[in-house]
Amino acid sequence: IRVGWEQLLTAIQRNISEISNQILTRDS
Amino acid sequence: MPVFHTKLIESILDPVAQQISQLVILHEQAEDGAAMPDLTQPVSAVAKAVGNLVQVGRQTSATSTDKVLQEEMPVALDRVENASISLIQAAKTLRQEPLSRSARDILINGARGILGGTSALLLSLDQAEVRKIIRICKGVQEYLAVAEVVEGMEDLIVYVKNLTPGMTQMVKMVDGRQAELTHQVHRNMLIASKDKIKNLLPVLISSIKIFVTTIQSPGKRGLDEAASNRLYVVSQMYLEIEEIIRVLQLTTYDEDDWN
Repeated sequence: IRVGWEQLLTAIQRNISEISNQILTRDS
Repeated sequence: MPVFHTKLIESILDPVAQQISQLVILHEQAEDGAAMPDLTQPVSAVAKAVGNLVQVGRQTSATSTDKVLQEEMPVALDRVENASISLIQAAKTLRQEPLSRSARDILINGARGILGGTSALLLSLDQAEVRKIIRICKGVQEYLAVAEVVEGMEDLIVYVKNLTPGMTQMVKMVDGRQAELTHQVHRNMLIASKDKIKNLLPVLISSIKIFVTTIQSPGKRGLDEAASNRLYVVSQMYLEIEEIIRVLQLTTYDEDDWN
């Protein structure tokens, strides 16, 4: 469970940063 | 499992969606009393990323000219932000009570909420991209109608010169979109319509040319046929673009799948 949750939260954090990048790089 | 209708959305959300599913199963099995680890650090890293996302997202929605996006983005951002608050609360409780069942529930719901909120956000951005393509399509449709006023060869040259950039952009954007879709049937529909339009373009130019030649000939024989033939080609192209617009708006996404 420990590994699972830590991995998930890390993945969520990466995803959210990736989405922020997507928003910043999209054409206005 | 929900279906992600673009490869980008799928690549971002699918791994997390799968991990959440696995953790839900573990969570349901965790009646054995296994203590939860201290998650305050990874949760606070998520909160920091969410804070940045909310800032970037709000700025984008405020400056966007797309009214729908302006309305949808803040709602999705609120969902992500609220889910992040739930995660913080759950982690705080679990630090003090590692066996708390209700804190685990809040943690699971927080993770699901982030997934749901980010899905809504990505879908909203994706639909704004679709609306951009549709605007280009409608521009081409409008200009197709101008074919009816072309009565000289010079007009025809100008017409082709004006039609080409929009047509090229539309074909390029539709092609880019089909490559991005995960739904094979939708991809095939877009490819078929795009190919038909590409094939009809020289037919359109030829039909206008025949009309111009006929109207300039002394007897103007066959003018009605030439006009109706031109109208037929224009309508075929118009309808094909209409089909592209329809298919572009189809999604296989069902937000309720998250609940």
